[in-house]
Amino acid sequence: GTNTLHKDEL
Amino acid sequence: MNIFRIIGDLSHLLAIIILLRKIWKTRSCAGISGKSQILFALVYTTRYLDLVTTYVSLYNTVMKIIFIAVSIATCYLIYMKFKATYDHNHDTFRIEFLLAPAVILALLINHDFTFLEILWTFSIYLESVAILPQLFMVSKTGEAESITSHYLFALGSYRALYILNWIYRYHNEEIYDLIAIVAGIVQTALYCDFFYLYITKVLRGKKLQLPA
Repeated sequence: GTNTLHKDEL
Repeated sequence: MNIFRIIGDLSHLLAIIILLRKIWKTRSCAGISGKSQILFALVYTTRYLDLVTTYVSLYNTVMKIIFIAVSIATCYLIYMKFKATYDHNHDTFRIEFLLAPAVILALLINHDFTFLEILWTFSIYLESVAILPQLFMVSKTGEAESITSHYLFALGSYRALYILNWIYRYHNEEIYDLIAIVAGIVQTALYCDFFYLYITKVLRGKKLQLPA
């Protein structure tokens, strides 16, 4: 999956 | 979490603390682009609205609050407290030429057409170009104080380290986000000539002089 990344990044 | 992202976040935190401290200690925002600081405040307030909807970790929440608070405090110092020292004549980049494309692009290219996701995407696109008014101002004045160049180096390093973080996460966790990656590469690329000048000049004790 691609867009789960930024939910835990600043 | 990985070492690249930790160092990246700390580099980011260092950058905004360096800037706030410089303005506060010297009681002057000479050489600082207020327009870039407005853009950064906009970047953090639009990106971190999820503070109220999702809890990721204490670290994540604390850092988001700090970034929002420090960026707004910096704008306050520039445009209110020390506005007499604000250099209008050299801070002339037309930020509407950055805001409009970021809005349009966020509406066209995003992962999900929802309010928070569009705001996040806008914030990612805007952050990639938010430093342009500052770099433009440095090129117009032809030089930057060494503290300002340390600020720029720390700020530029943060997203460069995030690129390493994204490579690490793609390799180890099989996840990636093309919007963040492409914008992050653009953002880092904008610092390249500054990085070159910083390493060849500032680190040798010379002043950062840009070819006017």
